[in-house]
Amino acid sequence: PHFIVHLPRSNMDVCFNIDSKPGHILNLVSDSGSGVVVNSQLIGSKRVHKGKLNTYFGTISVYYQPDGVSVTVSTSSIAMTDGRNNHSFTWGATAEITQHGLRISIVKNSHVAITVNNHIQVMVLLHRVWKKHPVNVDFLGVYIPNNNQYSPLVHGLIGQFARDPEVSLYDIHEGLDPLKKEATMEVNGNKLLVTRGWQKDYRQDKRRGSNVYCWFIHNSGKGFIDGHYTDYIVPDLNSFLQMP
Amino acid sequence: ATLTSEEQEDFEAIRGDDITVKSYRVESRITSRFAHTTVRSSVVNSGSKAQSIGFNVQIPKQAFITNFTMTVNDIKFVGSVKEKTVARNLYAQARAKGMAAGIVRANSQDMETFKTEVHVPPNSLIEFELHYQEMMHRKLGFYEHSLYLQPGRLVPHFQVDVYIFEPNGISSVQIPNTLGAQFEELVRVTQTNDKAHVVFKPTLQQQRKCENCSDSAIDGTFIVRYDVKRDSNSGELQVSDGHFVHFFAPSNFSPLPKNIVFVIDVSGSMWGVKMKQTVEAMQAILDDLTINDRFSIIDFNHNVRCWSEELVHGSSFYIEDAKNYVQSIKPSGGTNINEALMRAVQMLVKASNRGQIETRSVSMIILVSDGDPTVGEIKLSTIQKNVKRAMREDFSLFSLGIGFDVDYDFLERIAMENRGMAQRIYANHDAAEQLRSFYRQVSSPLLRKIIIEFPEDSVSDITQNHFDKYFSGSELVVAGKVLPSESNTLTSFTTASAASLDITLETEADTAELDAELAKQQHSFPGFARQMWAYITINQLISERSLAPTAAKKRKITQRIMSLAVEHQFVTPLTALLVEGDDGERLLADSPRDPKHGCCSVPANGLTPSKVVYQPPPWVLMTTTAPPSQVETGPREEQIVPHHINIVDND
Repeated sequence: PHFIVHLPRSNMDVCFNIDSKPGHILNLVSDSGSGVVVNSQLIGSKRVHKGKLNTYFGTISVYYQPDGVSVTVSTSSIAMTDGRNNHSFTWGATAEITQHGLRISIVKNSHVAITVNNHIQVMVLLHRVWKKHPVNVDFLGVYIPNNNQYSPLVHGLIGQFARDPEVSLYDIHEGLDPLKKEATMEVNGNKLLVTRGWQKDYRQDKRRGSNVYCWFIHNSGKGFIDGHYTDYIVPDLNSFLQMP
Repeated sequence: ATLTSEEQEDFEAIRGDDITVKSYRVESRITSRFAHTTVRSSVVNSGSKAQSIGFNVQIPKQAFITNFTMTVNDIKFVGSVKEKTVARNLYAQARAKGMAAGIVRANSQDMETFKTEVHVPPNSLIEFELHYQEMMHRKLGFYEHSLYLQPGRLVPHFQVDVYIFEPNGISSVQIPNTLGAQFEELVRVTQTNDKAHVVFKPTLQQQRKCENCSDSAIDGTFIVRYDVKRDSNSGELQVSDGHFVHFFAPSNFSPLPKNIVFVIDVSGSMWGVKMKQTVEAMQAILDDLTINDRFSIIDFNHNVRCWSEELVHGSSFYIEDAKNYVQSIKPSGGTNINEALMRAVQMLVKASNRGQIETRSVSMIILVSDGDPTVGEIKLSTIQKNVKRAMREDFSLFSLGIGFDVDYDFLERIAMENRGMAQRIYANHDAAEQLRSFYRQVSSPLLRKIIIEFPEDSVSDITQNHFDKYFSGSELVVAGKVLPSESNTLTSFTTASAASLDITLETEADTAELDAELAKQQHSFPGFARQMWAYITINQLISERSLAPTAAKKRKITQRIMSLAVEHQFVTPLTALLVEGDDGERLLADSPRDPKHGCCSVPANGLTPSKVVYQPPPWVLMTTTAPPSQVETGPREEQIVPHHINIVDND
């Protein structure tokens, strides 16, 4: 999956890819203070293409620990469980579901917005591909607003950027590909070689998406994210991140 | 009734000095759960003498006859639905001129019989054609279409066709083997995504009871069971012919916890098989309870006893104890329904006041009774009032009437008035299975307080759209008229409460798409939405009528039912089918009544049992199988006056 992180203080978008294995669960947000965790399970394409097995978000889970409620969004359904009750919805209908402080808004065959206590929101976008496509599979996109109100304990691949890091960029120069400039980025005490590129935001136009120009961090976000991406692999969909 | 050469040979082979049925064809066209069935029979009097020829069809009780035509030696009798009084007057006029004959419709368990007999000269050909329509109700995850087949004789051309068209797709079609092992391999099912065709066409030889028998082995109910595909929980909205139908049958919700008080009649009349089957059913029902459910059992005769004074959890300990208790019941004594129901309501009220009932749980009383009250309060209207007064909005009452000694209409009224439903249990059938099946229908409530709404000015004449509960495996249906609009879509909004959450669902439908699709279908029923709307509306009005508090209100409802029934050509309790020949001969088909029960009660609708009057024209004689004592000879004016309802026109 591709990650785009908007850094408001620097007014800059930073992006990176993480290619882990299908089945792995990546932690996106882990906020033990508010009791919210957002995890994503990867799925692989149908087969290896150009020597590579692409991975995508196949399932996104939002767990709200205080109420014991978990919302699991997959490409086929949206399931909600509170330990005792299980309810599931398909992508085939627009629906609004509320349980105490949790609200789920499904827009038919498009997206679902999960709001926890009015201050944390996660939006999951459904991408459907041609069913008989030899390689591609249906996948999900996840959009987490910058203004979510987490506790100071928030972490995770996305959650850690709730604390906007100080970033400086210099030595912008032509790269090997004349269309892609390169630069040096200083962040978290690391000096990184970054490449100018773009990723897609599909919220407005689900088919073509809109380009988001960003500075690309190589090696699965190494140096930009705290630790190594494998530190964010968690055992199950409701797991909080255990940071050393 | 054109026969193939093979069938013609069969016809010649069986043609004797008798009546011969040349062909018997049943065709059902089911479109979006609404079925139009046609039964056609072509009969020949092959004998040398004039003889009586009968045409008997058993139709489901919930069906409305829409037409009947008969052709006797090329003279055609055509049917039309009229207000009952109008039809009777016309019929009386014909009778006065000796130009009338009769048709009998009689009740049996879940079917009613439409029966005609014609006395015809030798070498006559008679063709009968009966049409009826009904809505398929989803129960335990299936729609079931039943056709009772009883040709009575071997038939050279015998054929049943059931065509199903479901716009959203058919998930499964099953034909249970109900006619006997010899027919098991003879049913053919062709299915595509949205269409299915079921054919049953046994040859003359295959119809024989044994190789050389001349009796037909076809005698029973042919059942087609199917379900539809549902790609979302929000329901299916269909628009056709200016009408809409919204089907709502979600799944994938956790069942709501239940608080159930079982109220079981153990009066003397329950002694024997009824009690044995009730106990057997209760053992299975109790096993179905979960630890999240709360329950108790009240058994009553002239006294009322509680197995537990309070609701208890459905733990294995309590379930075992309750089963032992039920097992030990020995029926005797009278029937005190009022006190038993009051005790059940009090038990739920007490639990509710103590906070033992979960907010989102479903509280219900399940009453099983086989007879009218004989002890304590015996006036049905007072019991009805008492129960209604005591019940809370969150409680509902489900009634099961075993056998025919019970006033089923009363049980149905108190159930309907208290957000429940009723079912008759046939004591001579597998009563235990019927009880269990009813319980299975209500044992998984998934949603509460369901409201299906539409944007203002988009629809009118909407049928019931507020529902107290939705049970797993069933379906809620709302229909109405679509108002003219510039938009080509109709939207519905459904709100409901599930265990722990509230939901709002949105469904959209194109207003022209389905009609375009129906036009392409050869065997669909294009007017289904219009007829289904009328069918639901009339049934609702009939229920409302039985609960109407004032005569004026009742009269208004009566008028509305009659006008709708005439417009949509349904034979209802308030309309009749007048069948007229070219030269003014007339036949009358009135709706049948529920069989009499007990000693003192009367049908809830206040109508007297249907009786047939006939005065044979010179060449055709319509007879009835009713005993001579029941056949009236003079104008029928007398009415049995019920003491518990308001009497207005046509009561």
